Amino acid sequence: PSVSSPPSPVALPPFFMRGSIIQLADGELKRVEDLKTEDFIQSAEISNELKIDSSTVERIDTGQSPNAVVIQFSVGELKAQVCVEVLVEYPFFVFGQGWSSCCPDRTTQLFELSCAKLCVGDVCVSLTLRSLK
Amino acid sequence: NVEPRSVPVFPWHSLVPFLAPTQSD
Repeated sequence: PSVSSPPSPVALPPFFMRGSIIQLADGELKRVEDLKTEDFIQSAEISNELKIDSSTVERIDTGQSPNAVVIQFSVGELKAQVCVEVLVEYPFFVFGQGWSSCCPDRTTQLFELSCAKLCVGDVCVSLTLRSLK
Repeated sequence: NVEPRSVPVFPWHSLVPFLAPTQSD
């Protein structure tokens, strides 16, 4: 008997698929699975509009949609509280660790992207707008 | 005619969640 997946509430972005080509801010091309923390930091340093921020996972709750979770982050030095609802397989990049998701098995199954388990206390790479003056 | 497909290239920032700016007034 075949088991079909429930419809996803959010379209899965294609760029997390293993082998996807990612262009860094300096023009260098890398595969998504080869990205390192330094790649994000250096790209953000070059960017005029974006700056990198640390977002610490504070809570992970069940979402309203099937296969969804609500992740509460504490963002930046001001520790602003931000919640995002994503599918369990949605990967985040954890500083010094790499790709992590709430359901790494599903991420690996769907994207062929090796993943660790995203846990409370993990510090994820995120972006904010630089102040425009 | 079948044109060769170009490999899509994604910008680095598309991989990173964009969270609300935390600047104060």
